[in-house]
Amino acid sequence: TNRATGKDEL
Amino acid sequence: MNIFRLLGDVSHLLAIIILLLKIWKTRSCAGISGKSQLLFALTYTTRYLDLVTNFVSVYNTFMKVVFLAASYATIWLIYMKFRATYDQNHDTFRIEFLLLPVTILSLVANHEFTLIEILWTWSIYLEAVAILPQLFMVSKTGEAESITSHYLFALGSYRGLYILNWIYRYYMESYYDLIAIFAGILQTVLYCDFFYLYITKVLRGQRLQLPA
Repeated sequence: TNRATGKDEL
Repeated sequence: MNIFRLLGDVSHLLAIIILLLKIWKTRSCAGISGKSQLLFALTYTTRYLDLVTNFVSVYNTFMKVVFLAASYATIWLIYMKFRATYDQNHDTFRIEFLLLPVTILSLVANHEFTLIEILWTWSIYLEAVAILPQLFMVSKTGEAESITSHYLFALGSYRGLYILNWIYRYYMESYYDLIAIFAGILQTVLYCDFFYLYITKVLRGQRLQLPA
């Protein structure tokens, strides 16, 4: 899974 | 950002505002589970620790601040200002039965064994079950004020809309996060019977009555 760096979702 | 996530965040914001207004206007937190509100405050606190470390966007920062402030304000209203109206006898769900498995699962199933990631994971799993004390309280009292059911509908819809957001992001951005998806599906499923009652009863002007 390509993890989004940092969390952009609330 | 996509329309599903935006609608989800708006629905979430709406739920929090509905609850704050209900308690403030009626000067009563009858029928509201303080335990669920505590779990939500814990969820936002452990999830938004990166509020000051990494800046995502003005929108992201603004919403995090609003969710944190509103959840602590709600707790203050329930346990301090309108404490006399807090229905302690019906808010009896044993939250330790939630905190323990959530803690174990976040230590076992996470993306990275670092403090910030474990806390994020913990908050994701906790949010999935945080509404249980509230749903339990509604089933114990056998009914809920219509304003409380609107709150629950908005709150339950938010994560349901996030599921659409994850489908969208999977196909459009080939992004997915199995932890968030698994917890989000569980969280939404927990509202199913409430959604049924809300659609079939509350929207027809009847009170939300649960078979006691």
